[in-house]
Amino acid sequence: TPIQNDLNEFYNII
Amino acid sequence: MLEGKFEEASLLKKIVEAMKDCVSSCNFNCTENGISVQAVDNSRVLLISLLIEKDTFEEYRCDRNITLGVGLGSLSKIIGNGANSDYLTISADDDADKLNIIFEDKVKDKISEYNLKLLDIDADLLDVGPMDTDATITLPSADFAKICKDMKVLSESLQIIVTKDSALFQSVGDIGTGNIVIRPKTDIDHPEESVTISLDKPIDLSFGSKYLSDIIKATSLSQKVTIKLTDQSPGVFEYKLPSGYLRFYLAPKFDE
Repeated sequence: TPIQNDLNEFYNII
Repeated sequence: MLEGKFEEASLLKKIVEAMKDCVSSCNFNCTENGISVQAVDNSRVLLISLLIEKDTFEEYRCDRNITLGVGLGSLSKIIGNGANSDYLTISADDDADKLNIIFEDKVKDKISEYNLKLLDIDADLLDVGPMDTDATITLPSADFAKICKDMKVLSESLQIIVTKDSALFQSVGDIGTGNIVIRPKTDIDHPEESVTISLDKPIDLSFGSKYLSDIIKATSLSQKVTIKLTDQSPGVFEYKLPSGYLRFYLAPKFDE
């Protein structure tokens, strides 16, 4: 089953 | 002082309906150019980016930048009280703790006024910035909604595979599998029915069906949806407003 990523892995918190 | 008058209450109703199930509250950032929102769902998988440009409004003024923390469930209840065709004016003072919402019936001599208590919301902002896109698909938003609904009966994941001349939507589940292929099509008589696919690099990405179900709640906002996909990156699903947009950034699923 593919694992769900979260957005923190792609974007920096400003 | 902020004051924005919508020609029809239905536009704000549709925007709030499209957002409220994934984000319970968010900051409305108001500037002289319009109103913008960035909010992330609780699981931090889906991000909403809304821009309502000032040209969207019949009348608009914002003397000083203000941030309005809004509970979307509460806002939805109040704006549900107005008729779709009413004028809808939202206004707030610079240091307001409430948002004024006024409906004006265009036929009857009737004005309804509500106040929504504002919230103090301390939310992270993510730097989504501009990004390169490997593949862009534009298709009728109703068709995309049906694809997502149909595929969801099979699996928690929807795989999107884009090649030069087609986009394949695929679900593989315990009860069976499903494939839907769409190809570019130009419909001169009904341009809203056209499908375009532009591709720099083939794409194979999987997304959670449950999040796609939230995204397609924006279907009534626009006849078309544009899907921007980049290898190993969140997908962007954009519904255009008359002047502005509602975008969803959805983190993909990866195989272990």
